[in-house]
Amino acid sequence: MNIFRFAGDMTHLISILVLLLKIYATKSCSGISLKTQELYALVFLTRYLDLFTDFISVYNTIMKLVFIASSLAVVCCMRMHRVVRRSYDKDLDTFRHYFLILASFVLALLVNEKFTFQEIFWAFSIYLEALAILPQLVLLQRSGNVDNLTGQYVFFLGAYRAFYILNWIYRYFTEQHFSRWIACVSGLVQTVLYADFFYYYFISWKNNAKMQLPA
Amino acid sequence: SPKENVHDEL
Repeated sequence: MNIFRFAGDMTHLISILVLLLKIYATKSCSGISLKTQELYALVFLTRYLDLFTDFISVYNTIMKLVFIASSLAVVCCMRMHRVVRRSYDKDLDTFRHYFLILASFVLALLVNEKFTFQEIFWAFSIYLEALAILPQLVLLQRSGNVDNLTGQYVFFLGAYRAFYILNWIYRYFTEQHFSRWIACVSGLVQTVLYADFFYYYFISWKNNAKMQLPA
Repeated sequence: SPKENVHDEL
């Protein structure tokens, strides 16, 4: 494992911790898209079907379990917790995420590394992850204001993608048989989706002001 | 022979 991949995993982990902190400390999930969170839970559940069939490392196994558990915890909290649920911006979170699931599944049936149950769901999870941030970005766009923790959550999530791209570049040059264009192209698409958000994040950071998105 | 690509990333 190289430093970029590790930095990517860590920023991914930090993003989830920031999200849990926000929900736990403020007892509020305003600004957070339940649809994006449900998509992430689906992403991890379908990608880590290999949890019991392929062992990579203790690190991988623990991280997979953490990602599955934390994504389910966020969804459960937003749906079931009496106080948290009340702060959910339901009227702003209207992105039709079922289309993203359908599109990703069709693409996974057509473009995969092998036409097997596990490989199709692996490809599905990669495509869905690339698109899963869309309901979240649309919600932020609609509400205009972005509170600090929500902004940091999305920032770390974007940093994770950026580090993974550096990781693939590094692996491309250092490993003999590194070719995983499905993950690379999807990862690139996902990072491009963040570009707009990053722009406004850095502007607010530079001006030391609360982050605001244009209407 | 080229090693098969396993999904070793998260």
